[in-house]
Amino acid sequence: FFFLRNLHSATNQARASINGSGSSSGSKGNPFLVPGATVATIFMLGALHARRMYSDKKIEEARDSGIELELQPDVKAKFLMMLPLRFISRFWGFLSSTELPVWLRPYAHRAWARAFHSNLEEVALPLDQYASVKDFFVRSLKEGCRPVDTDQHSLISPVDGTIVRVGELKEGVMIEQVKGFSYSVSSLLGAGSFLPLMAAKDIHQHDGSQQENNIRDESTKSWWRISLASPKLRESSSSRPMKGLFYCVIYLRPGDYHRIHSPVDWNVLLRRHFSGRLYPVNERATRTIKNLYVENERVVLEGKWQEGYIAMAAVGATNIGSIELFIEPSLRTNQPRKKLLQSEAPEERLYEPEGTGVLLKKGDQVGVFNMG
Amino acid sequence: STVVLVFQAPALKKHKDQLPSEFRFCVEKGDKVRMGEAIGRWHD
Repeated sequence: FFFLRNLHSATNQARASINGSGSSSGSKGNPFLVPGATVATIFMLGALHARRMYSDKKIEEARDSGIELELQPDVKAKFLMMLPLRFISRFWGFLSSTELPVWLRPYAHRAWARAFHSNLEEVALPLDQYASVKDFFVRSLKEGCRPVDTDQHSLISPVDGTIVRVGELKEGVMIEQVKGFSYSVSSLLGAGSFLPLMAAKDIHQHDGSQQENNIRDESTKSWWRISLASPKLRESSSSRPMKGLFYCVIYLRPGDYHRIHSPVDWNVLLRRHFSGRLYPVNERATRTIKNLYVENERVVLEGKWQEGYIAMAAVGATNIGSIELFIEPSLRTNQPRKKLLQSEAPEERLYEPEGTGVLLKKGDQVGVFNMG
Repeated sequence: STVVLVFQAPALKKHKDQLPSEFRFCVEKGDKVRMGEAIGRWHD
């Protein structure tokens, strides 16, 4: 306010002096306006950045002292909900797919790598072979950069990233998003999911009224609902090894390698695509937006492996709105919204042949996240 | 972006004379992982 008042008085003096001389400057613009606005903007951006750094530092200190932050919806999260995130995401995709002149490509990709800590030594092709930032983003890696763990009793990470949550799903089939808030796995994977815990419960707890319309649903998919129902819930006296349901949530930063691989040898039987929203999924968003992974656009692959049921959900974000499947190249995500308000039902596809689906070996490429 | 895995795996064996086959994660929250690294193991 002090700054603006001075600026105002300065402009008045300047105007008075110009009017006083009369002849010389005539209609020349106000000499203070542009530099004043520029200084004010830089000052404001600096203040916002300092505030952001301060709050990030507080969070870091809290985490280091072992304090788990709780869900705190804030004004920014509410503001995000009003933004046309899908339009922003698609526009970002349009910008990042702009073809760069060959001479500029190495500089652009190096700048991206520096900003987001990407490892350029692992990139498969010379940098000038990536025509746009988007091409560089979905880069593959040099042969041998990611050796796959060959232990037949191991499950591998399907992506590069940071472990957000791991654990076993007990009775409640809920995954904690952040301390004080959990989301349900069946919401994440879809109501029609073959999640074994639900399947077993479904069979025992169905009331009569739902029975008929579920029989049709059951008949089309029961052949492997029942086969996947967890023995823990099906036969308590089973001498077979008990089965538990486990989960692992992995966050990929913008600079990470973004191709998705197969965590084990498995048969992918079904794909379910939720159009959803495109909130950011960074650490701050998980602390401020409820049901983030259940709201966002995502592609769920369900199938079976040697130990029973397995599902993999690839969840998009504002800057990375597209999920492409190598096993189903025709799938398109991050499409313009048909219906503005209500959320569309998920779109499903059973992979042929029924009951076998698509066979994937551990480490096979399954899909890729992309910008836009 | 985020990837969520949900899967069945061996939990505790019923009989005491057998080795525990329980699936165990070999990573924890905050760990950085690379594609291809084991995040969990179990014994047959």
